[in-house]
Amino acid sequence: MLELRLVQGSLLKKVLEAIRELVNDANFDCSATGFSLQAMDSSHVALVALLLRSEGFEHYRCDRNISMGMSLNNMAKMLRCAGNDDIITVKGDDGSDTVTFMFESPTQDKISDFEMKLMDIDSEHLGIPEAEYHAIVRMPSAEFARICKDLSSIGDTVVISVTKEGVKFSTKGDIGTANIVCRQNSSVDKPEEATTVEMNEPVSLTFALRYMNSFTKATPLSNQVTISLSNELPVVVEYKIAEMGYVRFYLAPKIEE
Amino acid sequence: VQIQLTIGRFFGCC
Repeated sequence: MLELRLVQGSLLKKVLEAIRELVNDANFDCSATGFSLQAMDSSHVALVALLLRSEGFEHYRCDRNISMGMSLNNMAKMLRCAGNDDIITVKGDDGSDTVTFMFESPTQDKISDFEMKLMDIDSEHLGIPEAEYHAIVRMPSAEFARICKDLSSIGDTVVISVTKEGVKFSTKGDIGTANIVCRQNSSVDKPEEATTVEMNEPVSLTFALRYMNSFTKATPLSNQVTISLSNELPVVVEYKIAEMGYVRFYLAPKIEE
Repeated sequence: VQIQLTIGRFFGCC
């Protein structure tokens, strides 16, 4: 038996919109820790890891670990029927091949339930090693989204370089080149507008902009994004979900050969 | 020539 009641139902709607472009079908894992997902895109270049901790739910009952395979597009279709202020409850029964989403309006005058068919999904669960990153950039998520969108009109890849000066996003294409440098500005009064750059070693890595743009669908989840880079590792683009957890996107770099 | 690496190259199956 599974019953997860999320008062801020809009969070689940935003999570789905954040990941469904990257991943079509995925197993949602439910345990005492929380509601989580790990899935790769079809070309195995990017990986998304989601965690919604059990403490973030108003009511969280998960009698035993359960994995539910869902089409994210179908789930998004159902969650789009929930109002932004609705309370969302996810219900599942052991051995059942369906999951139920219940939506309650804030005034309790409208209660809907949507039953969705589950699917069997073969997915390999990867071990993501704990890593010390060479550089960690924190910046406004909207600014990062703007940069990825702007650069993708010039080129297909972005070189992200971190130095003492700040973080530089560069691209080149048939029509020319572009460089955008963001400097640390942590003295600003509003923490959500701050850009901070922690650097242990200079880093420069190349990534496909198509994936970066897809990650920025998570922008509505958080005012800030954290970009962790190491020369030997996939970049991690993390959007924290207030009080609850995170959506992390991992993207393997491109290399010259 | 640039080649795109995959996630599997970095993260092992568990």
